[in-house]
Amino acid sequence: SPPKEYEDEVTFF
Amino acid sequence: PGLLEPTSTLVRVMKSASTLGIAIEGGANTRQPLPRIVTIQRGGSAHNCGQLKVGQVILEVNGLSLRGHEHRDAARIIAEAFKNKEKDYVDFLVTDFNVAL
Repeated sequence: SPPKEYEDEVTFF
Repeated sequence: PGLLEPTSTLVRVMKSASTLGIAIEGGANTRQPLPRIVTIQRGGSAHNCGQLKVGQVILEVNGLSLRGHEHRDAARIIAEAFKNKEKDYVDFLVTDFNVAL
């Protein structure tokens, strides 16, 4: 299946 | 290296501050299939190290490939590497080329 719509998920450490 | 062999760099980040001080985006099943560094915070361990750069893609953490790991899973691996008290460093294998290798 094609990639999902790009998710703007960002994680800070 | 040839055109299809982007260079990768092993960067050892000493745990010199209480935070790692990076932010990542991407992960498996997104358009950025391996996590990319989007922020390096001043004063964090990564900034103190001086060798990680915004835009680099993280291929491995302590020898563990991030390929196939979705964002939260990759984030957990990085967080656990920093929390792990058995090591006073985290090894990152990074590349400046934004590819999935």
